[in-house]
Amino acid sequence: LIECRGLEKIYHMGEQVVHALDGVDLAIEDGEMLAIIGSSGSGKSTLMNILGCLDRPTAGSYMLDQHDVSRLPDDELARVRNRKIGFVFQQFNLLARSTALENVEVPLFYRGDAHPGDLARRSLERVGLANRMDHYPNQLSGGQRQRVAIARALVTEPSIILADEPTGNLDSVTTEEIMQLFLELHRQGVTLIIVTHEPNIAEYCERQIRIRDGKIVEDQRHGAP
Amino acid sequence: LIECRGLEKIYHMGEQVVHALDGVDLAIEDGEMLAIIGSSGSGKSTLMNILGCLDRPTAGSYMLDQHDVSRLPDDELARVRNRKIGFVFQQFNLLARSTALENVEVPLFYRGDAHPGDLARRSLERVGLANRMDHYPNQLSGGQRQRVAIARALVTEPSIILADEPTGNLDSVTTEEIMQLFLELHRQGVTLIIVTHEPNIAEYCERQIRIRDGKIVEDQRHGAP
Ligand SMILES: Nc1ncnc2c1ncn2[C@@H]1O[C@H](COP(=O)(O)OP(=O)(O)OP(=O)(O)O)[C@@H](O)[C@H]1O
Ligand SMILES: Nc1ncnc2c1ncn2[C@@H]1O[C@H](COP(=O)(O)OP(=O)(O)OP(=O)(O)O)[C@@H](O)[C@H]1O
Ligand SMILES: [Mg+2]
Ligand SMILES: [Mg+2]
Repeated sequence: LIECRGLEKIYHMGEQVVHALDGVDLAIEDGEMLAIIGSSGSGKSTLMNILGCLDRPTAGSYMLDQHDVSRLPDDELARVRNRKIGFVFQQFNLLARSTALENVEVPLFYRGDAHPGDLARRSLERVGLANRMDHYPNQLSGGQRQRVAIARALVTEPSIILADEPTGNLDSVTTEEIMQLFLELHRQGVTLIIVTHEPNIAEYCERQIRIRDGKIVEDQRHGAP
Repeated sequence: LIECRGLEKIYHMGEQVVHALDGVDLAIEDGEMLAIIGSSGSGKSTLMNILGCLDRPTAGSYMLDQHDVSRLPDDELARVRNRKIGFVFQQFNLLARSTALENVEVPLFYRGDAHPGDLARRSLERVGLANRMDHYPNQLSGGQRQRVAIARALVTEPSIILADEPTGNLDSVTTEEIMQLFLELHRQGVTLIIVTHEPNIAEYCERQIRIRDGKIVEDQRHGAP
């Protein structure tokens, strides 16, 4: 499904050069559930943004469903992204002037749905926010905002979900509920890529990849049944 | 040092009433290190904002260092806050158009320091960001932004530190470094109040308070040496 070769992301800061990604090769099968772990600043979000078609690498290739993503013009890239990928951002990226419900409707509007309200409402119910739909982001707790971001990523039922630290602001009970939701999607055939700092979240995933200084240093599969 | 009686925070959303805090009594001694735990939406950040003089309760009283904080006008409140309290926000609240270094200098400017650069630089070094001082927030990883927020909270050497989920975006090694930093401050007599979802972070604290639906439901001290 996903094939990356030699991915690099380089930033130039005056004299300084930052190698956020420094040669990443990665192949991901349809329907895999994989965890990406690594220390702060190691390159996880940078990799996720490229996988999610939100950013382009400085070098290297990215094949998604046999399309060379790097060849696509911006509007084409946006269409692939909206159709196939749901993205949970590390810092949520909600629209401040839209309610929780309106935020979750956005991806449905993009794909042309006439009546996004029902699907959006159900998505918010599944993350436990039935009674917060009309709240604006600044009227929500940190963990509630995180759950709105999750609901938004799931509402179009994408075949690939990229979740960048999706439970960082959640207590253990709510975290468990979200992981059960992800496992359910996995059982339905969705491909899940989860960045996490928490070993017990990584445990849920059949495969774990460790990133250090922009490179993959470990790639392990569990003895999954 | 801190004495809260009957704190309430009520929001009116059309017909709906949200009791973010629903009668909180809390006494905190000088030099205590305490953890606040509780599920998403239970009222932790609301309580922290009141303790940090960033918000006023709807009802109840808050005595800080024997001053009735609720009696103070806004500018007086701001002065108390800037002199005594360092606050690490759950979502960092960095200035987007200032570098990491400039962000950390802000509290020093407020107190009238002529040469904030040195103290700010040292504070960033202590959180491992010596080589990221000239980066803007959008050029930093999530965990790096969190550490800038921590460095900013510590730079004026406040006597009270309020940290709202300070390690949510950090890997275990970096988390350990930050907790060692907090323990060091604790040994120097600083009062620390840490909101956390992680039981192992709560373990570092000699006292743990659990909040549910805007009320304190547990208040335990460890057998601390
Ligand atoms: N401005 C507001 N208007 C209405 N409701 C609000 C407002 N701010 C917060 N709330 C509600 O108050 C409750 C407590 O919020 P708070 O941010 O204190 O939770 P929290 O314990 O910090 O949660 P988390 O662990 O998710 O950060 C939440 O249910 C939230 O929806
Ligand atoms: N626009 C940019 N300009 C310069 N450097 C950048 C930029 N964006 C990211 N970086 C740097 O690239 C490195 C990787 O960043 P990235 O956000 O991928 O880390 P991460 O693994 O997600 O970290 P965290 O766990 O803290 O979220 C970091 O050291 C960061 O400072
Ligand atoms: Mg990141
Ligand atoms: Mg909170």
